This record gives sequence, C-alpha cells and structure tokens, in this order.
Amino acid sequence: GPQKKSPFLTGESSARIIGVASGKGGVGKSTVTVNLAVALGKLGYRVGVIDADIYGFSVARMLGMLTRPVVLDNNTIMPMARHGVRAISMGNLVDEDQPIVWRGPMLGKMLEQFLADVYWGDVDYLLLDLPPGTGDMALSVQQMMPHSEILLVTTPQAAAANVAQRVAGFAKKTNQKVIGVIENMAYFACPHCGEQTAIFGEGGGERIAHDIGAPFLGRLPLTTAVRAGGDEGTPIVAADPESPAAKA
Amino acid sequence: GPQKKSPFLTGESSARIIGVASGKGGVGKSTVTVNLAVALGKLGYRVGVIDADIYGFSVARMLGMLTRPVVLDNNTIMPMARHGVRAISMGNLVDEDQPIVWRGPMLGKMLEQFLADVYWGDVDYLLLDLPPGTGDMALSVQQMMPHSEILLVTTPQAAAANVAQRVAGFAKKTNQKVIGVIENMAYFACPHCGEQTAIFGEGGGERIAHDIGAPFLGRLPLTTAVRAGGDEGTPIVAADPESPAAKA
Ligand SMILES: Nc1ncnc2c1ncn2[C@@H]1O[C@H](COP(=O)(O)OP(=O)(O)O)[C@@H](O)[C@H]1O
Ligand SMILES: Nc1ncnc2c1ncn2[C@@H]1O[C@H](COP(=O)(O)OP(=O)(O)O)[C@@H](O)[C@H]1O
Ligand SMILES: [Zn+2]
Repeated sequence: GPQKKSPFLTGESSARIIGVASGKGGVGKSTVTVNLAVALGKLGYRVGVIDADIYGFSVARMLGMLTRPVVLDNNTIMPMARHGVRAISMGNLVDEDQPIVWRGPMLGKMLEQFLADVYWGDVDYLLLDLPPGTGDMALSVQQMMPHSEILLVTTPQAAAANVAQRVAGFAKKTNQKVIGVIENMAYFACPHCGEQTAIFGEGGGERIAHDIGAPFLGRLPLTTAVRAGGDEGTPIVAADPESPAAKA
Repeated sequence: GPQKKSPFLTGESSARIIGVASGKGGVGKSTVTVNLAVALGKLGYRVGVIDADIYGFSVARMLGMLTRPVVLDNNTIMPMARHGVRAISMGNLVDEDQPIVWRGPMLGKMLEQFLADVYWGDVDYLLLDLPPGTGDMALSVQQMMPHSEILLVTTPQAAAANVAQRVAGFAKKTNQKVIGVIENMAYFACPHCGEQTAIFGEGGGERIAHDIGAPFLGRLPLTTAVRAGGDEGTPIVAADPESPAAKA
C-alpha cells in the first residue's frame, strides 16, 4: 500500500536519525543504544528509540518498560517514556516469550508503523537499534531514511570486527555515513584482584575504524554492572553516571 | 522453481539433522556448533556442518577453512574438510568483507543449494548453525526438514534466556524437538587469581530447560582459549581435548 506518513519519512523532522549496527548479534548494540539514549537525554536532548530488532527485541526490558503503550482513539501509539527517553519495541506489543514468526517483508511494515503511528513529537535524535545482519531491516531503513547515519558497535575479536566491516561495506554502497566505531567488551577487570583480561582479544574496533575511515569513539569494558543494568531495566548511565563505562 | 533434490529433503538420508539455535546472536551458537561437530568427528561419526547464518557467516573462519570449495563439472560443490568435519559456509563463497545484501526469500534458496548441490556423502549428523531470530531461515529449515531437531544455546542472563525461550516456543509450534539446552559463558575464571565471576549472571540455562521440559546439557565457561580458537580456526576441542570446556 501507500507508505504511511511520518515526519521522519517526509523529511519534515530535523531529528538526527542514527542506526546502531554491528552485523553480529550479542556485541552490545542494544546496550549501547539504550545507554547512549539515556546519556543524550541527561544532556537535555529529546531522544526517541526504536527497537528495530523485531525478532530479538530487548529494548523494552533494558529500559525497564515492559508494559503496553497507551493507544489513542485515532490509533496513535504513545511511546513509552522512562529515564528521560521515549521508546517503542516489540516488547511493548507482545509477551517476552512470544516468538515473532514473520518473513522479511513484515519487518519493513513494522518499522513503518513504529515511525508513523507512534507520536514521537519533536525529537533531536532518533536511535534505531538494528538487528544483526544486512538483510530486510537494514535495507528498509536505508530505503526509507537514506539520510540516516550508522554508529558501528563491535567487540575486539577478528570474527566480530569482520562482520562489522561488512555492515560498513553495506553502508558505503547505500551512501549512509558511518559516524564512528565503539568497541565494547574491550577488557574485563577482575573484581577480586583488579587484573585486566582481554577475553575477546584486542584491536578490532580501531582496525575497522582505520579501514573504513571513521572516528574510533572509544572502548567500553565488560562489567557485571552493565549486564545487570540491562537485565533490570536501569541502564548503567542512569545507574552510575560516574563509572568509566558510562562516560565513554 | 521446483525444489532441488537432496537426500536430506527426500528423507533418503538417515542422518540426524540438528539446528543449533539461540534466538539471540553472540551467545556462542557457531562456537558450540563447530566444537560439537569436531567432538562428534573424534568419536568416529561422519559430520556435516552447514553455516545457515547467511548474513553473519563465521563457520569457515572458525574451522580454519576460508578458501573456496572445489566445484565439479556438473556443478556439484565438494564440501570443505578439516578437523574431521565437512562444512560449507558463505565464507567459502565470498570474501569476509563482502556484505550479503539479500531479502528473506534468498536465504531459503541458499539453504536449498547447500543441501542439494554440496556432495555430503553418507553423514551421521548434519549440524545447521542457525542465524539469530525466528524469521525466514528458521521457517525454511522447519518447512524443508520438519524432522530436524533443535539444540538451544543460551547465556545465563534473563535477556538472552528469554529470547532463547522464544525459539523454543517456535519449535513447539512447528513440532520440532528441542534435544537440550547448553549454557555458554557461564562464568569467567580469572587467569591471575583463579576467582570465578558470573559476568553474565546465573541460572538462565537451567530455567529454560525446566520451563520447556528439555534436558539441561551443561555449562561452558567463558575462556580466552575458546575465543582465540574461534578466531584462529582451531576449535578448542581440536586444540585441547582435556580442557573442561571441551568435555561439556
Ligand atoms: N560492556 C558490557 N559489559 C557487560 N555486559 C554487557 C556489555 N555490553 C553488553 N552486555 C551484555 O551482553 C548481552 C548482549 O548485549 P546486547 O546489547 O543485547 O547485544 P546486541 O544488541 O548486539 O545483541 C546483554 O545481556 C548485555 O547485558
Ligand atoms: N565459551 C566461550 N568463551 C569465550 N569466548 C566465547 C565462548 N563462546 C563464544 N565465544 C566467543 O564469542 C563470540 C560469539 O560467539 P559465536 O559462536 O559467534 O556466537 P553466535 O554464533 O551465537 O553469534 C565469538 O567471538 C566467540 O569466539
Ligand atoms: Zn583475579
């Protein structure tokens, strides 16, 4: 059918649209998206977050907003709001144990609904937590919002950095700017003796940033607190603004 | 077009077909698939591995077989063979930095090609390293091979266990048996002082196994050796059969 109307699709909105991508799953895209959103909110920006990982939705849990959204008479969906951030996720529409068994084209339709039917108001940033891979959703985001930018998240090892590099190759083909690379799970500092171990290796983040000509935005350590914050719905930035992980 | 002929699709093959799934990416599906395959090979079984993660392919690197396959005159593809395992991956067909930018229906076609055009011979086990999510590939595997079974991999935290439970819900709907749950990255033993930290929390594996009524098959620790083996193409089972990680 005809594409729905949304300020993000018609160009009326002046919001910066940033897709947080990695190619590989489990490297910390959702964690970085949620913490970045809360950090931007604390700086006074109005921020929206769309959980575009339809099968592997996790933003609702990570922001502690696993309830259903308010839907107005005209079918407008009010976004969830917590920690100074507005957000919407499949986690707000179905139970967490409910598998979403859809084929590719449904993903783009869902994204359209999140963009057009949710009342975002005037946001400065719209962050999209992208699913792993360079398939249907990545293609839909690029086709619907060609001016969106990409923030690349990787862990240090070659296996993850190579997949992230494939995303950069995809972004290049579609003229989306990669605004930078964040390396997550860079090291683990033992809580007992303080020694650091590079469990996932070293250097992958800087290597890709160099290869693709994008700024390297820094490293985040692997910490139990970051993981616990994600499980409990209190992002580390909100929980402990002073910690080095939050400042990165 | 008409479905290609393959012993795995016509039921001629007596191989046990096991999809290694998790729902979430980055929890260790590929690592478990590759190590399980090598371990079965060491026990004398003939094992084939299909890297069904088309966008996030990593099996070729993990088995140290990043070269191109031999293709016979009649377009039959000879599988790669290393560490006593036969395997095929997108990593054998394209360069590692090459993004695969396909929509959903292409995924099923690629799976069909891996099943029908590759000369697997008589294998006892066919392991499928599944992509994250419950989308096109999961649906294609279930439709093409309804008797395939699912091995579920999760990490201990709630966020990952919930997504794995969605896969179990999907398997139930499609009558695929879940043969068991493996919990990966269960704890990290500091190489300096030996103390263990449950970085990713505890209990997710056992909780899902209990909830879905499937056997809990054990825990694997988070070790630098497992990660390094994956990056260098020498699976830990092949590298150090005595280590506790390999025995699980
Ligand atoms: N820096 C970190 N320290 C500890 N745990 C982390 C860190 N980053 C991510 N995690 C945990 O790792 C898991 C995967 O992260 P997630 O953000 O869901 O990755 P993705 O969105 O790439 O799949 C989550 O349970 C999360 O809490
Ligand atoms: N038990 C483990 N110890 C250390 N690293 C691991 C372990 N399991 C997986 N990894 C590493 O974590 C990353 C993700 O694992 P991978 O098998 O690719 O997950 P998936 O297939 O679920 O995306 C890889 O770099 C891998 O080497
Ligand atoms: Zn220690």
